[in-house]
Amino acid sequence: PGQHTMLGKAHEFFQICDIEDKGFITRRDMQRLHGELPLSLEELENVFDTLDADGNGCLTLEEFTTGFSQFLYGDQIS
Amino acid sequence: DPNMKAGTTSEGVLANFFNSLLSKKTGSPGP
Repeated sequence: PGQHTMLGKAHEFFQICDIEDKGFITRRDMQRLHGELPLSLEELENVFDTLDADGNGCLTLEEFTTGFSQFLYGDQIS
Repeated sequence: DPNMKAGTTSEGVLANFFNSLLSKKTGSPGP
């Protein structure tokens, strides 16, 4: 039942990161969050690398949502 | 186990990141 809410939240958070509304998040977008979020640049890069599962340098909404699911529910979704 | 440690660290940073986004959405009502 909570999955719809989760997807909505993931989309909201994705838009916070995707400042230019490109439809994907780059490493640079992530670095821009430094100052807005209480995380260091190193931590933000770590987050990007963790979420960017295929390592192509672009974080899609799908990858972002997968990462958010893992945060919420653990490693149940693969 | 170094792999296990790396996994735990990433999870922790991810949790920190999403928690920060959560508090950003709810914590600042704005002007």
